[in-house]
Amino acid sequence: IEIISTKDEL
Amino acid sequence: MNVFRLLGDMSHLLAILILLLKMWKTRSCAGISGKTQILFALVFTTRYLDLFSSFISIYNTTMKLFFIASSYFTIFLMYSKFKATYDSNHDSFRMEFLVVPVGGLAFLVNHEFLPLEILWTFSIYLESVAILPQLFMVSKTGEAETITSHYLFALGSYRLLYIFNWVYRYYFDGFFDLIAVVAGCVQTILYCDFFYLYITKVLKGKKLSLPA
Repeated sequence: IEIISTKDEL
Repeated sequence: MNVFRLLGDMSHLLAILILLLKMWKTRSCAGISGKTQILFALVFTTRYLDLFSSFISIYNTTMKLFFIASSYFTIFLMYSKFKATYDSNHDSFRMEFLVVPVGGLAFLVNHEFLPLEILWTFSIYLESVAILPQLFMVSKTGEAETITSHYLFALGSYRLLYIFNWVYRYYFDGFFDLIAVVAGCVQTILYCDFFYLYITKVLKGKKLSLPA
């Protein structure tokens, strides 16, 4: 799985 | 932005508003853990440093600023304005027991070994356990005011809703952040016992009290 970080979340 | 994410954010916002309203209306912060509130201020401060480096949306920026400001305002109310009502004897959880291990873990397990990234990771890990002083306080006194239980329920629901949001994002956007998901699950699991008491007692009109 490609891991992308959730920086657009709060 | 999907519906779970939006509901999660609204639940988080509601929790903060309930807490501020409780303190403002009753002129008291009795039953609230100042340690947990300090940890939340630390969480928001270390996570939202990206306010200076990246812009996502007006919504995102506004919410971040509100979370930071409200967390420091809460600390001001607890440790200054309503200091006389702060129940420090029952707020005896040691913050360093959380901050030090979480800091170490953020250094060891992160997406990238960069200062902002480590601070972001630290904030994610710290948020997952920041409620412990509050839960410890409730278990120590054996009870919580109904308004405090509403606050805790809204605060716990927020991360649960975020888990649904991550499941949605995984399937529909191919989006997956292992650190956020694992920490979010830990955070939600910590609330399970409280959720059970909230549903079986508070929703039936009784005060949240623990068996002796």
